[in-house]
Amino acid sequence: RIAEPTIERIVQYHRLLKEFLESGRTVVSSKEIGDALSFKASQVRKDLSYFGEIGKRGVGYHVDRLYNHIDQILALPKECRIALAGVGRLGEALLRHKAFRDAKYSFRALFDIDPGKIGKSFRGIPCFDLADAPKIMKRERIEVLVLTVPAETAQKAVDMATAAGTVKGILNFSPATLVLPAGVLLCSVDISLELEKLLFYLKYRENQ
Amino acid sequence: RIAEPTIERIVQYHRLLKEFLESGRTVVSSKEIGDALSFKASQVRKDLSYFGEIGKRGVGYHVDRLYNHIDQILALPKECRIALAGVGRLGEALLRHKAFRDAKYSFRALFDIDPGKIGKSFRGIPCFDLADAPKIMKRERIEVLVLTVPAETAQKAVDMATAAGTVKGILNFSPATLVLPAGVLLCSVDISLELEKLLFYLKYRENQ
Ligand SMILES: NC(=O)c1ccc[n+]([C@@H]2O[C@H](COP(=O)([O-])OP(=O)(O)OC[C@H]3O[C@@H](n4cnc5c(N)ncnc54)[C@H](O)[C@@H]3O)[C@@H](O)[C@H]2O)c1
Ligand SMILES: NC(=O)c1ccc[n+]([C@@H]2O[C@H](COP(=O)([O-])OP(=O)(O)OC[C@H]3O[C@@H](n4cnc5c(N)ncnc54)[C@H](O)[C@@H]3O)[C@@H](O)[C@H]2O)c1
Repeated sequence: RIAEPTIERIVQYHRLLKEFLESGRTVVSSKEIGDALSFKASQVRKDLSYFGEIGKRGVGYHVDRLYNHIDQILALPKECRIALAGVGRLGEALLRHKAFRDAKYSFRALFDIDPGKIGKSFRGIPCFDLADAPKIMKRERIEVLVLTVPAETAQKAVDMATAAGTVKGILNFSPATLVLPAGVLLCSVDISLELEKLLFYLKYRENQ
Repeated sequence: RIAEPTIERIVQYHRLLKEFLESGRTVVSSKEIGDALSFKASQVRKDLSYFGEIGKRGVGYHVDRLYNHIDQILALPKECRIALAGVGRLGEALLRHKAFRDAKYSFRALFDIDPGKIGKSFRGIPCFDLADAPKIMKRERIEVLVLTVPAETAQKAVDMATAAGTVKGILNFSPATLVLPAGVLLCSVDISLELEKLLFYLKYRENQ
């Protein structure tokens, strides 16, 4: 069973506590938080205790302290050192997208196997040969890899990029089943799920 | 307040009811469903009543009937007629991605303003001039638009594509604030949120 509260629930707590804070409330119970968000009070208590927030029996939590704690939890820590492998259509679209150019994402290196791309810079970020990944990942202390390579070469890219042991997490877009070293977190993204959600909501509106 | 149950909750009900069905359960209460998923029983009842499932007081719901109903709800209806505007890096990456080539997504038309793309076919789908969108959207009865154009021309693309009145929903990737005709559902996607989630989960693991 997953013990960590989902980021979605934490964002909801954050928003709700901000409202409570702004409306002048000083104390709030897990039941009140649960009622406002349709969670069970026990789920709220479990989530908050995960962050060391125990609450006072019969009283609850101090709104300002809880809000500040969650605010801190949501704040991304130091700048995160990221590399991207596969400077193709999707890779380039991500690098050019406004939100990825935010200062908190520090793209330090790109990797590709196409000689036409190796040695070039994309938005000021140098593109290296995948063969040099072990030494570059180590030199740049890269913690996160964004994987936008085709399915057939995805495992190779993962093996090369994780060889130096610096990578803690991979954001994977390729439709490949990957084998990762122990301790590396894999997050796979499938944008077609968003299309599926839209079609689902359109179906509902028709049913009304 | 959003009255529709989120697709995420419905998928959870679906999975849980399947388990109940397979373990031979015939009846289940909203409290049991809620306890298993950490939702309030009242939330479960509200969600299910949205689909016309009222349940019997003191008894609950028939597992097989409820499961079949939700199964039907989750099944995507007829093939959905889709157009994509902006055949650039992101647009092409989506068209080439395995999951978007599923038979249930019927991409009927592409639109662009680049003369080098107009008149060509991408994965067998013809690309038209955005100026012809009103007549093409009407002829092909397009219900969903995928918008992968730059922010500065996004509103123009929306205006042209919705002029014929066939579009019911837009899956928007551009970082633009859009004005839509009444009744058109807008779903905006920001892939950088996935990177943010990964960084957040990595931060947690460090805190353990
Ligand atoms: N998850 C999603 O929602 C989603 C959406 C679109 C595309 N995709 C996937 O993203 C991937 C890339 O799609 P695309 O359209 O950008 O492809 P593309 O062919 O345009 O780009 C692939 C790039 O990766 C490079 N490459 C190949 N093998 C490599 C390796 N081992 N190491 C480093 N670089 C390597 C190629 O030289 C090329 O530059 C595909 O697997 C596609 O299915 C996923
Ligand atoms: N939401 C996300 O997570 C995400 C991720 C990556 C990119 N993006 C966004 O997607 C958009 C496209 O990015 P890209 O890298 O593919 O850009 P691109 O420049 O490679 O492609 C844009 C394409 O749109 C065409 N175009 C321009 N105006 C048009 C119009 N009015 N109607 C039809 N076609 C038009 C261009 O001719 C070109 O073919 C950008 O807004 C970018 O910020 C979003």
